[in-house]
Amino acid sequence: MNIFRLLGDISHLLAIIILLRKIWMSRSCAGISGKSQLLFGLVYTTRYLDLITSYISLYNSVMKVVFLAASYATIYLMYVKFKATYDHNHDTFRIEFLVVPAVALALLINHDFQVVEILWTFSIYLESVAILPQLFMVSKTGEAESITSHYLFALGVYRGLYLLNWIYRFWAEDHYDLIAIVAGVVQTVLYCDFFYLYITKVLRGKKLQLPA
Amino acid sequence: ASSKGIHDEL
Repeated sequence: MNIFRLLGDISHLLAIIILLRKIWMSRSCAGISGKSQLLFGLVYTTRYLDLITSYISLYNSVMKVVFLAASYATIYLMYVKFKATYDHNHDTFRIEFLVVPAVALALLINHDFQVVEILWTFSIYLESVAILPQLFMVSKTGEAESITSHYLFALGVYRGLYLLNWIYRFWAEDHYDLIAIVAGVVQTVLYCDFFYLYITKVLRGKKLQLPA
Repeated sequence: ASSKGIHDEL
């Protein structure tokens, strides 16, 4: 465990908590893409199946359980409890365009052709693009609430920190995983445009609003 | 070396 990874995990956790808290306190999931949340649920489920098969550390297991529970709780709040506030008219991204290629790529490019390994690979590929329905929703409505922006920012920071973690691990531990690195770079790049808007607008107290 | 198959991250 190095500082980049720890801060990355904290940022990831913070993002999930910000989102859950926002939905719970406002009793509304307006502006949030349920499709992105479903994809993240699928990402955590397929990746953390190894909770049963391999033990890494208490930290690792606890975090996995927390991510799974928080993800399912978010989906429950969006699709059951506060379903009436879900803005599905603006959440129109076709997720099969992400899921099908992620499955195909996981079958083609993986470390080992075994069920758990392919599910892990699928989760890595899918995570890299899972935020697209949310970014699409923001671009469609042309704006995002500040709290939604904070959520997206924390999620982007998490991936950025993981990149630093991989650079560190490459020279300090001689450890690298090309699948995770390439997918992680793609994922971080997807947030770049948003980072720019976040820094130039949200941090200056303005609402994130795209030019018409 | 590439540490493929070792998934110790979240």
